[in-house]
Amino acid sequence: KAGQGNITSFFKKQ
Amino acid sequence: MLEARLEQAALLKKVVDAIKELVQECNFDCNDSGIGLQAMDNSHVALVSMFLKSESFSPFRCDRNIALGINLNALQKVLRAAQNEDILTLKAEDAPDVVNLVFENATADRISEYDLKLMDIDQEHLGIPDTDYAAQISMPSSEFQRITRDLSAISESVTIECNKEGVSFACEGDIGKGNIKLRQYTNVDKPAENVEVNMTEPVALTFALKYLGNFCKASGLSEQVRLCLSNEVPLMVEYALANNSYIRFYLAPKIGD
Repeated sequence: KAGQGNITSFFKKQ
Repeated sequence: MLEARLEQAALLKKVVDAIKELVQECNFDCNDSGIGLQAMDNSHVALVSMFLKSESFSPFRCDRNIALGINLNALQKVLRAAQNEDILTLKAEDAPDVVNLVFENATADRISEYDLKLMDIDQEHLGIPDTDYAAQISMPSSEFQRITRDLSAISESVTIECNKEGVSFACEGDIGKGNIKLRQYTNVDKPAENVEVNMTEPVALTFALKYLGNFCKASGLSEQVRLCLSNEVPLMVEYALANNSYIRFYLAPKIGD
């Protein structure tokens, strides 16, 4: 079953 | 100090309505180019990025960078006291404890003034990379809202696929499945009804409908919405506002099978 991605794994903390 | 006057309180009321389901507390970052906001939802699946350019206000003055830490539920309570057509002025000192909101009706015979307490919010700021999206879809925001609502009744997630045929929104749930296809459409007399699909390579991504439904709360801000997709990156849903101001939502795709 598909899992939900996390936005912080695409956009890095500044 | 900050002083920012909006011709219509409706804009700020709608912005708060659009984001308060996703985000409860956030900083309004004020500088000389305008008022911005970036915040993730609690589960870190979605991100909202809003910017109201200084040109959206008249006048606009902000001498120093000021972060207004605001509880959106509290702000909404104060904004309920403003009529949509009221002129709204935001004021704050350089290191403020409160933000001052003034609502004036068009005939200037009623002036309401509120102070909203601010809070210290330690917020992470994410770098959003410039992306050349593989597919960009512009469509009526009401149409996107309807698709999202209709498919939410069937499934928790939707697969948005863009190819030479156009764009499709497909879902599958316990009761069955649904699929909505959109093709390019141009109405010269009513450009708000246009559907425009620009694609450089085919894309198919799956997203949680719950978040898309939240984004659609911004539909009243703009007649058109733009969806930008590339494989394996977050979806961007943009509602463009006057004066190059915008509200953008990013949603991480569902991953794996």
